[in-house]
Amino acid sequence: SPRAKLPDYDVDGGRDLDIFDINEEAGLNLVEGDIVLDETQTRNS
Amino acid sequence: IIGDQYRWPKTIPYYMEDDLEINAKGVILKAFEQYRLKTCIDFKPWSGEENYISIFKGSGCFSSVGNRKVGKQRLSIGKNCDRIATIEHEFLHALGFWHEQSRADRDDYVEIMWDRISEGKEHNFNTYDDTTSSSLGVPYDYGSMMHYSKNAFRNGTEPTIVTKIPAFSDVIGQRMEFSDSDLLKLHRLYNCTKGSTFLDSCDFERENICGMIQGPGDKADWIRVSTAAGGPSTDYSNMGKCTGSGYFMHFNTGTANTGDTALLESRLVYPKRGYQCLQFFYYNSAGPSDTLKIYVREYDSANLSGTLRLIKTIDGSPQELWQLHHVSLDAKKKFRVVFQGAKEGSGPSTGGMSLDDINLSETTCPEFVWRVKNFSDVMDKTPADTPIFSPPFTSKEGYTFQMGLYPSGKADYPGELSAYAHLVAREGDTGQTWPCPWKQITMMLMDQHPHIQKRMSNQRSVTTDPNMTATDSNQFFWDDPRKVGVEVTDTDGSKYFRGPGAGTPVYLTHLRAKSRDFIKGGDAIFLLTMEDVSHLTGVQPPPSVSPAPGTTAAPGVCSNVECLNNGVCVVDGGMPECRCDVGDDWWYYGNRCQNKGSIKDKTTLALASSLSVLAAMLIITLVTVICLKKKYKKRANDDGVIMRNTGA
Repeated sequence: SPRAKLPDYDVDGGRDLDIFDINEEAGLNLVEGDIVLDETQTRNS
Repeated sequence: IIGDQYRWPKTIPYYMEDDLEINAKGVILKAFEQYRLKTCIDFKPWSGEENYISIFKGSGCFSSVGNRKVGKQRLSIGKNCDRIATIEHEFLHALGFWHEQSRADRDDYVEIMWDRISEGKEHNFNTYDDTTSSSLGVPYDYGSMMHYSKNAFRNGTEPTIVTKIPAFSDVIGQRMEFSDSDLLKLHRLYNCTKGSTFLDSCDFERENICGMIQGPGDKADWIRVSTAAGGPSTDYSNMGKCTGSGYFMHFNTGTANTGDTALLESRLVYPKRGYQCLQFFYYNSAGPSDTLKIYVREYDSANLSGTLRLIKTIDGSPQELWQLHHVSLDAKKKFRVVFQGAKEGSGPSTGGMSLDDINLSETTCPEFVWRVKNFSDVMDKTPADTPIFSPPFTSKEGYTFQMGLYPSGKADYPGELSAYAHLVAREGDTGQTWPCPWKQITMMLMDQHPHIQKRMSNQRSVTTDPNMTATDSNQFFWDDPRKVGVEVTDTDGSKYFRGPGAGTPVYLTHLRAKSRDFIKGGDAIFLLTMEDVSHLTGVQPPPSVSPAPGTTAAPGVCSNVECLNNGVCVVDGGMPECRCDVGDDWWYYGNRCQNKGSIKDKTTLALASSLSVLAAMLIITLVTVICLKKKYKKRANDDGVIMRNTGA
């Protein structure tokens, strides 16, 4: 198998990141990992 | 989420912010197409509606749950969120869905291992009781795309979610496509009756053959059978796995006379978009000169019995397999699809043409099909870090590309399929612009379920950014493969250059690839496309300069109308009308947008009105008090006189 002159590019940075991993790495602390609550909901919580 | 106030209209206005990545914009449009195909939910560019979804590149992938009625509701598709399932997942939140494992009854189906959850993340495993959240009468769905994976928020190496039925342990957390239950819930929540762009599907398992009919004026018939002399021996839907089922339609050319034709016509369908994709599996065991022709029979008031129009002739030598075919149609009025089998010459005394798993939808067809035979063997026997390549395919814009697949994963990724897209060029190629500008290559492993709406295919897209440079190099990544690639020799001995690949080492796990109908009859089918997405590099026109649907700018009608202050003239009901520019806290109004309003003016007006009312009330009160005072004073005086008179 021929090797490419330039290396391949991994669009995921070589990792299998689910939505929640992406958000955690970004430092987001959202409800259930990816849910944004509005002000009314936050007060209820 | 319970509450009608959280529902969106069935057509949701969206605005793609400028900061979105181009690949993400393209994948968002693909996600919308899946919603249109499988549900009654549609999306339209925002044209001034009060509430709309603003899609932007935030620092992750997130959304609110339901329509919050806040005007501009934000939904983030950040870095690494540009996968179709991720986008569909976030939009399911926006449509009103929580995660599957937050259902009130989830403890009946999964066990949450609280001691394995990272500290401070326990709140992510809350449930919502059945006054807040409804499961809409749908059983718990381990296969939902809204379910966490088994390792979500773990603090070590052990899973945080253990399924009560162990077989579902690796099923949870799928990010391929909507599950059947995801769709059922969406249909129930939004009262859907059909997919917006879906037209027809048939696997011929029922005797009514989905309302298809034998066409008029032919000499022979298509027959519903479960096996045919000369092949195939089984249908494609079930591959003969289920006793008493497994039917397909067959035109026996062995017994037909030369010149005979057989017409099989679909039921009537009513197009909305004006373009369709017909997909079907075809087994050709007929003579080499026999042909299958695809027509549309179109109806209008002038042609009540319909007019036949030839779309495509499918020829080629017979092959002992069910082949996947795509035919692009362009019907704009009521029509049927017509399959015409024709026995053109003498051929074998057995065999014929067979059709199965027909799907008709108002979508674009995939451009290229790469079939990998004996795929299970290929996965099991290909050494790690070893690619196989699709044939080179040339797009309509003249760029050639191919898919590189690592059946046993790239190095360090055992148990995975890894997939990469490469540009290709041959010596002497001309006419292309390098680096290749804004072409989105999509690699889809097709779930070969007979019904297009129930497929959970796996796809990833990459986009050629002409400005992207290779890692540790100043060379453009998507430059001419003759410059940045390597020369390879094709199976036929011809030579070409293959550029570097862009893709993912974690395209799909072997476990998932062996599930559903990704492998059927031993074979896997990859559907490949290369689409131009350069139009997505521009800004989505905001409503102030974008005429609403159904209204078009007509220079003739609008030529005498001048809209001031960046207003735009549109034709509404045949009359010219100015649509005025609007900002966050200001707006123009008037029949020529000549007046400016702002929140400040509004506040001043409100204050002035309030003060005026207050002053008026004060005056009225004062007058009333003075009048009453005078009246009582007078009465007191009169009373004194009477008293005096009485006393006298």
